[in-house]
Amino acid sequence: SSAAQVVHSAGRRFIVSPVPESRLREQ
Amino acid sequence: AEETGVRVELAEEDDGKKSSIALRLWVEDPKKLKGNYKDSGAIEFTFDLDTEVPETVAQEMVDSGFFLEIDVKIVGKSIRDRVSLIKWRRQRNASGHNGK
Repeated sequence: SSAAQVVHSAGRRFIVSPVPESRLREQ
Repeated sequence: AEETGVRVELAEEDDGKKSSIALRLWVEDPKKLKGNYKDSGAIEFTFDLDTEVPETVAQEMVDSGFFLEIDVKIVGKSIRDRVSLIKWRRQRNASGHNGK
């Protein structure tokens, strides 16, 4: 899935990607 | 670092020199937060270790709709914990280099 991006008004870019697979299995 | 339910990790190798570093943050234990973040993804962002403040990034994440205002403290603390660890490691590595 293509990573979604949000750029905050202050200029910082936030890139949303799936949570690292390895971490999900640990729960 | 005490478990806040929000996980912050390096999103790239830390060469110990550059001031801005990529981090990745995600909700590992949604129960510990007030908002509903069940299947929210991981958020990647760059953080300047020299000039920026973790709580500012947390607020920007709230502004951008990733978190509720009520959870801004937990998010800020989670970023602060990781940033302090990175800085501590850098100092320790730096002190290690000059022939200790």
